[in-house]
Amino acid sequence: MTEEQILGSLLQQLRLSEVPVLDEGEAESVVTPAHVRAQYVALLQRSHGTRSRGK
Amino acid sequence: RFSQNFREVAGRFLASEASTHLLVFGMEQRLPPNSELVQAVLRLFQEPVPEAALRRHGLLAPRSDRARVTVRWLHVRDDGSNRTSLIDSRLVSVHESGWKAFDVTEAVNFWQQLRRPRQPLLLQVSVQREHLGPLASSAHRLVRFASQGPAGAGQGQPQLELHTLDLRDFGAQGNCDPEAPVTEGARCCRREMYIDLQGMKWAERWVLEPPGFLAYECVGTCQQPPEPLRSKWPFLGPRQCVASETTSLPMIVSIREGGRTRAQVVSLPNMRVQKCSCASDGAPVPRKLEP
Repeated sequence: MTEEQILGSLLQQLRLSEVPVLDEGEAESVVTPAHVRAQYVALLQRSHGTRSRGK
Repeated sequence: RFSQNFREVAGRFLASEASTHLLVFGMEQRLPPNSELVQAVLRLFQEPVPEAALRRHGLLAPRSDRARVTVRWLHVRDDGSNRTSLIDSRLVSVHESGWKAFDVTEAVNFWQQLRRPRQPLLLQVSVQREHLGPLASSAHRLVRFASQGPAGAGQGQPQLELHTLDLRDFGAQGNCDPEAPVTEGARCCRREMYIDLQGMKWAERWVLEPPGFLAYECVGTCQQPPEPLRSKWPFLGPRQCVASETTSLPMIVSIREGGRTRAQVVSLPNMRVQKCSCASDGAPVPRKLEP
């Protein structure tokens, strides 16, 4: 898994042609709302889930 | 016909008269546990056509002496309905006789995906005209395969050959031992590989979660089948240690939309190795059984 592959996959999923340029103020102002975090955790558990079945 | 509502449409009936055999193979205990099916071959014994019948056919329909034999996998669903999947098809000549081989690997792959308790492997063999149309010959009527005779008849019964590889010898070994370095010739295994996203410049200010993740990688080598098997399966390339199962990686990134910047979840497919296996180029990728 190379850095280019990860970046390529992320741009493809977001349908972007290049990395967005965010200034420091923008980046720091972003707060992750609870529902977004919950969605992230659910996806994370699901992608790990198959593994646990393997134990 | 005679309806006031519909205009009569007459058609010509083009029959392809197929004779169909249903072969049933009990499969339980046939495939050794922890083994990989490399190939499944159905062998049918085509019986010689009596000379007189051949002569009569030659006079009546000299155009073609071939018939199309098609093998389908028959799946009887829980609700009793049937469905078939085309597995193999080939032409046979009425002038030939003897064992005919059909590759039914995909049928056995489908059977392996059935829920237990599994029904036997059902193979539908149909013999049809080589092609449809007014000029098509009826050579297919002369093609006969020996079916299962009385017990002990032995000669010419349909046979199913299952060629497997023992994964204890030719498979991967799961996760690598984190304590032991992977040496030259070590068996294929899955090794931990951590990707530090925080160390990637482009990810700064853009990727909020995760800071990094375990991607894993497949390392090591696979044992190759010994020579007689390799020449038996010329279509198989060398066995390689590959990622046979992967899983996605969810992320939280910053998205600028309408002058505002907000957090959004995105999922990157095939980012983490779930399982490493020894696989050959050229091996058919089993089709998934649709529900």
